[in-house]
Amino acid sequence: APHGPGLGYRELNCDDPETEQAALLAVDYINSHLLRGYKHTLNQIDKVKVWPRRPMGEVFEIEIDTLETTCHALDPTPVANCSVRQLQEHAVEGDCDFRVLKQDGQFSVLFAKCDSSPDSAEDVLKVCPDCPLLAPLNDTRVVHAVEAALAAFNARNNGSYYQLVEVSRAQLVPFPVSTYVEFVVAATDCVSKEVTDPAKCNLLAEKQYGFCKARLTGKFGGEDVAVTCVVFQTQPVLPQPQPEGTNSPTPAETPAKPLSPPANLPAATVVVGPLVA
Amino acid sequence: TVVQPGVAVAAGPVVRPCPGRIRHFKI
Repeated sequence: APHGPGLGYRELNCDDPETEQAALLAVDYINSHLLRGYKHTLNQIDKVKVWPRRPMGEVFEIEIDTLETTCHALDPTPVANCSVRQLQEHAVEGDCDFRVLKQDGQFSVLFAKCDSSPDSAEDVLKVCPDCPLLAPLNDTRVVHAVEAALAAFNARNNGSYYQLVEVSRAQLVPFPVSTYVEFVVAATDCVSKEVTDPAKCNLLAEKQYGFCKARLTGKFGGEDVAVTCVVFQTQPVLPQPQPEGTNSPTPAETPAKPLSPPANLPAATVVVGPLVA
Repeated sequence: TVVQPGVAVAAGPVVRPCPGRIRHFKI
């Protein structure tokens, strides 16, 4: 399109209600498209430009900062009721560029790009010198803590056998020396008390996810593991696009991802959390 | 030569439309 009068953008205040409306839609978009990790909440609107759009409507080019909450992406809790992850817990921020179309008074997302990054170690330690920092999710101590916690949860659980879906965050705590982990599990078609080979268990078609928090503390001669899991409402089976030529839809099945419990599970102090359906 | 005196403009607070307010804390 040729440049000319009338094709420039209009400036809008970042705290203008119209800008906020576009930004809140953008945050909803982020949270409804998250596949893993935690829901985010709006922290600050950085920039906004409003461009005319042909043949009608306007496009909001908007930059926003978000902060991670403590609600997992699969948690049905509305983000408005979720706490923001505090600096002491090693906060994570999101930096997002959006293009949001406003047409006939309705907003819709045209483009989204977000990067998230944890606060710097220096900044966390400035606020709280003894606070544990985020640990790599593939750290052997983290992996061990998750395996021990899940085995302990399944050992005390009379219902389905739960498989690991995702390790969401982890911290190596200096005092007392322990590993704190948060992870997601999902129910399988196996009964936890009867599982002999976890590799043969399959996730249920109607997914039932759980979110667990656990702490593994080393002690003389063994380890203590405390784990609490909250199981969310079942997720309805979504119709999957079928290749041409197939008539009968079949529910998508996630291949089982075996998680073998540690061979010699230490004596565990287990807090099995409420199975909230 | 007639010179118009300059009109003094009162210095008010500069309005910065962006970035907007911080809702929680800045990292």
